Amino acid sequence: GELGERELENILWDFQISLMEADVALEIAEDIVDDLRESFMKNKSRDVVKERFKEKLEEILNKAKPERGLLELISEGDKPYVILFLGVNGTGKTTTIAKVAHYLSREGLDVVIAAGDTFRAGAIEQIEEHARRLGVKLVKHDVGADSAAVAYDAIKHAEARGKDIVLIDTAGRMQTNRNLMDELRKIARVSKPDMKVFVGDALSGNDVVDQATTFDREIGVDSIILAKMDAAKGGCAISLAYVLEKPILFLGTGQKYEDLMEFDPQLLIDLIIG
Amino acid sequence: LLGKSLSSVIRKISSTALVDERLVKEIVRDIQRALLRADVNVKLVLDLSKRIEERALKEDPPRGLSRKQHLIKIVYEEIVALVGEGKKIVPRGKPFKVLMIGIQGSGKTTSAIKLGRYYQKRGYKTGVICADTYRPGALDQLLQLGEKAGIEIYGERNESDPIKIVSHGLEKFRNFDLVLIDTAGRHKEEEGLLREMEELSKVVNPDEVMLVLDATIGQEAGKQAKAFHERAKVGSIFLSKMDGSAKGGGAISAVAETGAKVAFIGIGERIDDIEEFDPEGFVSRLLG
Ligand SMILES: Nc1nc2c(ncn2[C@@H]2O[C@H](COP(=O)(O)OP(=O)(O)OP(=O)(O)O)[C@@H](O)[C@H]2O)c(=O)[nH]1
Ligand SMILES: Nc1nc2c(ncn2[C@@H]2O[C@H](COP(=O)(O)OP(=O)(O)OP(=O)(O)O)[C@@H](O)[C@H]2O)c(=O)[nH]1
Ligand SMILES: [Mg+2]
Ligand SMILES: [Mg+2]
Repeated sequence: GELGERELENILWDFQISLMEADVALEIAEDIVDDLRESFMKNKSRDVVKERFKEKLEEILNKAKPERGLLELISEGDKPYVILFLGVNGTGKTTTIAKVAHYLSREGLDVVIAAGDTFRAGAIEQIEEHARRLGVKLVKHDVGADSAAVAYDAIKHAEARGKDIVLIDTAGRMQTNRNLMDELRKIARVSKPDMKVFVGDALSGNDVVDQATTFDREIGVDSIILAKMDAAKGGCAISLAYVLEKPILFLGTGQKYEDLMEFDPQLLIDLIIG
Repeated sequence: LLGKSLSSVIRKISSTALVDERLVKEIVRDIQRALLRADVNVKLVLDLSKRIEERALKEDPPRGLSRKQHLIKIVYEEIVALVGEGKKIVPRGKPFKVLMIGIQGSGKTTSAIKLGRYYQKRGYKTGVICADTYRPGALDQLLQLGEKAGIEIYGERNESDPIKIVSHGLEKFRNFDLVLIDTAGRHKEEEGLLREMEELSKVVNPDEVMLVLDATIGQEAGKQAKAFHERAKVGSIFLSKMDGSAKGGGAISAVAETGAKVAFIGIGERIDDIEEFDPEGFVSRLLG
């Protein structure tokens, strides 16, 4: 039969709540429900409600599905292929770089890591230990050195030795911190990366949208990796896909090097609707 | 009786001619959206909205208060009740032991040093034990921060059992006033790590268990806090990264699920970027 207007509103409200409880940002959840309301106005059939919700989420998440995988992009790009990792404090950038280095090494590629966090206590030691465990070359300077200089050094090393990839780690920073965003802009200007990857924390709520849009506006974001998905519902992927429409390359699903999986929209939809 | 916290809500109420059902619904909707945007738990926000609306429409203003003033008072009371009051932690007994726990990357290590310096400046001799045996560079991070802060650090580079490290550390710091124990990050799906935390808490027998919570955390805050609380009785919360744009609404869920109070907030990466929790300031920021 057909949905009455009051019943439709209740269904849409319940759906908005389930989206928000899965960490879809408030305004995005509202926009999604507004879009759905419009489509329901055109076709009020009762028996495809759950299908329509699924289709809507698929439509949104498919905008974040990478058209080409990382390996493909690398093979089409310059050598060395330079990837700059950025994001706010504690989201999982350094650990994600280690995972990506592991993944690429296993594909037979020669990786160089630039210890670009020259600020935080223990940052260089942290990535140095990962590089040692992975058998990957690390380029580092002293604590307090210019981060752009480390990146530049790593790229020069890779060029000289015919290495395939340079992964640049950077210090976490609040997107609202003017000076730190200027510093990041300088690192990007000097290193001219082939890809700028925003690493987000899948546990974060509404702020992840402000983080990603600010980093994109100020520095530029080419793709996204969401870490700590093993702890989260993943609604942030929907928010980011809706707002940025940039590819989500990987999801981080734990603290081991293997805990990196390619972004699969279906998995996320099952988490939220299933 | 009110800070600038509810100024925009107050302004709306004050500038309207009549406190009628329409105004109340509008105010409640504004507050609802602000709290949801601030990452307060959805169910808590909906319950709060119902309570405010009911009280505003059914309660008679107490003697001396206009209907407008009464509405403002209700909104303020209900939100502050959710947030709870701060908590003053006074180290007593030798040593006063604080166990720092929380999700990966929430700010435990940085906050442990901030707390150490906060108390050491107030005359408490402080030591920090590195009980994180997983994260590469964890001990180096503490050693470097400890040197900057003038705080002694105890750690064992090649020991993989945090219980051994903590026992040795507590022995070394037995005459200190305050000992903070930094632990590895963990979340509620990691059963092995939760069990380790439980064992650690039994061995340490802490005077205070402090949950370090990232201000950017979303709707999972309550569930995560509850899981930690079931294994180690959380007594206080350190709300980190409040210097960004996140409002820290997850702290409200953590308070609701654990009965703990927010004691401190982190407002930056430097050692002095720590403040005692101020409920009014928090509410003001929550409502944007
Ligand atoms: N459970 C889980 N933990 C993760 C994941 N990714 C990273 N972590 C953990 O999160 C914590 C922070 O990771 P880091 O790699 O240091 O994060 P970061 O973004 O480099 O941090 P800063 O450089 O300080 O901004 C560490 O304890 C990691 O092991 C993940 O996918 N799942
Ligand atoms: N801006 C800002 N950054 C903070 C704050 N507290 C911690 N950080 C940063 O957040 C990141 C993570 O902090 P850590 O102290 O390493 O977090 P942790 O909980 O010990 O991480 P794990 O041990 O991996 O679980 C670092 O980059 C810190 O400098 C804060 O209040 N404000
Ligand atoms: Mg890092
Ligand atoms: Mg730590």
